[in-house]
Amino acid sequence: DAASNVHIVNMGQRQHDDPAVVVDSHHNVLASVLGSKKAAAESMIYSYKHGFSGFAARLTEAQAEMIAKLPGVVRVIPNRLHKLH
Amino acid sequence: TTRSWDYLSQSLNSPGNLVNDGNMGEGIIIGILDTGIWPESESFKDEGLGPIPSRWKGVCETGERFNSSNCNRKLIGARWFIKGFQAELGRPFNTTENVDFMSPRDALGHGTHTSSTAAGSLVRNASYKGLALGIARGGAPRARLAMYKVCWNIGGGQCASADMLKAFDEAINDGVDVLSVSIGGSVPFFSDVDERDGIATGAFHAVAKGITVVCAAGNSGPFGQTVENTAPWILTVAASTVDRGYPTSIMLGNNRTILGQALFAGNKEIGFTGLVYPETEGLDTLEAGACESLSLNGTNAGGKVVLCFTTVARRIAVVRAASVVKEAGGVGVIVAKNPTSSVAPCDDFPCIQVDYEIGTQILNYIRYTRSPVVKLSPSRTLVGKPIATKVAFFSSRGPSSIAPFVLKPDVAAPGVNILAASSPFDPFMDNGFAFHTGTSMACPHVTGIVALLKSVHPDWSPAAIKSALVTTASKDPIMAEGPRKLADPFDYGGGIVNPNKAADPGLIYDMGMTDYIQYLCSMGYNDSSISALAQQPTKCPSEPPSMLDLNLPSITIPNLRNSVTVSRTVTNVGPIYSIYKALVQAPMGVEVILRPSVLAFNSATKKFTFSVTFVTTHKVQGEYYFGSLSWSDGIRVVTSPISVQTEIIPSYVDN
Repeated sequence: DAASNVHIVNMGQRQHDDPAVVVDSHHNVLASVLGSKKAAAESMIYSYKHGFSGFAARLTEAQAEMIAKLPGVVRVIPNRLHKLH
Repeated sequence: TTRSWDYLSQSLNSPGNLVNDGNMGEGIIIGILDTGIWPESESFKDEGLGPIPSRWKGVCETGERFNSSNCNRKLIGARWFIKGFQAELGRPFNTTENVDFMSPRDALGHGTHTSSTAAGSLVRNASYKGLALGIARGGAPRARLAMYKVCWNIGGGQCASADMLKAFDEAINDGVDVLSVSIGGSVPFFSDVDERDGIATGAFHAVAKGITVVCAAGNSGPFGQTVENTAPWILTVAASTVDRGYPTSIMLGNNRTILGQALFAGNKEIGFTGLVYPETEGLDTLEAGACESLSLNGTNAGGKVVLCFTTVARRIAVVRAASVVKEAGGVGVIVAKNPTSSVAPCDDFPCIQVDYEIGTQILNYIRYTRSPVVKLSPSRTLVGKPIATKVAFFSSRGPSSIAPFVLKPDVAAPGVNILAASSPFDPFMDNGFAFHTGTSMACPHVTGIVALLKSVHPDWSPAAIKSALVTTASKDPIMAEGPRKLADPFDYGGGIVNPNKAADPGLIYDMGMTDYIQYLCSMGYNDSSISALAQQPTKCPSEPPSMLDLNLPSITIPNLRNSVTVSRTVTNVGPIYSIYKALVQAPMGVEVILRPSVLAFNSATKKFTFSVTFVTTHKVQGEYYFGSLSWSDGIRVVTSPISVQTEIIPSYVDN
């Protein structure tokens, strides 16, 4: 989808010690907006599960806005590029 | 690194220095976020290293031309992250168009360079075509390396925040002790709680787990307010020179010999040959002789040496001039420019830098001589006392544009003309090694030192390590390039890093999560952003705490009106029974009152809180003035840089 861009979804504090459960929760959040687990799996890029809870996924602006309104989601922001020094 | 570690008093054959006391970093794991690694480099051989630390949970990911056997007891982990970058690119990354590998293997050479600078094994007789000959090694040559490849070979190396966050996340879990990040953004910067920054937020989580994160300050100097990676939990490194130069003889036909700077490793000198300056007539007489737009139309440059002038600080002017002269059949170029210490090779073609004064003298010789000639000799390596240390022209300067209350950069370290391992695809590589320049090169010097400090003081927090480095750094007499002036804290923070003194700082200004949350509250970030970052429910007080009271090892007051009092707490990490007396160097026009001025530590008193009151006498909107506060027990000197700017009209900008 040309209109999809990578967004980073911050879900704040980790709600579970088991990383697998944290990853599952990320897929559930994404699936609730994209409509299916399959769509969530295709869109998901990374799960952040050690330092904080969150994920990076390919989302349209509308989807990003919807996710930002879900409970437990702190912020949804776009990916950016950095340079070497 | 064939000079930088000796310059920092870390010679392996000198007992009693940090590299020996820290057992060369044995047992410490350094994570590097960069362009990958060339594992076959001699710098990553694992001879003499013991088993991999049992706490290590990382992996050696496979991929294009990289398999698990590429890891060893030196390179104990390697991962690669490209999904975020590829998504930004909007198409698959074409590794034929831009040579790279879908694996942790490094094409650009940057990650190999930084890794070998931080923790490379010893490689004897390393040089660039005979220049800078010596032992190349990392600061912590027995430390282990883990590469997290997050940057890809497009436009000089680009890295996506989603990938960097993932790398931080994995590195935290893998068990690294130190992270080295020679990456940054550009003005305007994202806030400390914005994941787009990728580094500030990733670093926060790492620091929360006791991992020190060392970052490059950026290469946007010498302009003020350009320093990057400014979060107070990050250790931000500026770039300085070492005491090494590459004098290159220019002998004019009138027998005058001038020593310029170059990395010209030719075996033979270029005997007396014609010397020209492309001067034109017409409206713009100077354009033809400007290195960046050098035009040799109408100038017979064949077999000759060409002189040009440039006001462009960046290397592109030299590269362009060398290319144009070479194409015209010339045999060398002399570039007159604002003096900077950074030089780079021009593919075995002599491109010699001189300053404007010398350039003008050569030009006058050309203008007033019937047949000007010149003889060029290969560069030599000169080390030691005659060469002064300078903060590099390009090194980004403070104050921080995000939080001017937090002094940045923190320290400076060697980052100019550093010879270290590189990738065979690096066009500047010779026999495995290449010169590179940047705050990218300064950053892993400090990373290596942090590894050594961790080895000696495993219980020190990232803030304690930073405090030790800032308060013991060497200050004077050090100049800053562009334009030349005495360096100040916005150039080099506490000063040039001094590893041996940092190992025994006496007192430290420690900080923890509570302090960082205090900072975030002071910055006015909302509770939910702070809670998300801090991984704990946070409610800032209705009256935000003063940013000035953050327990930093420096004091920066960007808006002093009349007077203000700040407080700090020091922790004694030296002998239990110690008495420290204060010495204050007040910034010009500012009165400094310290209470108390003597600190007596004993077995029951390990910490002291003191206050410093600043009273300005300036009656006009001021520039920054600098001073220092030192505590000394007669042996150790714990110095905090002070920077103060008087503010008469709030939020008024005229500089």
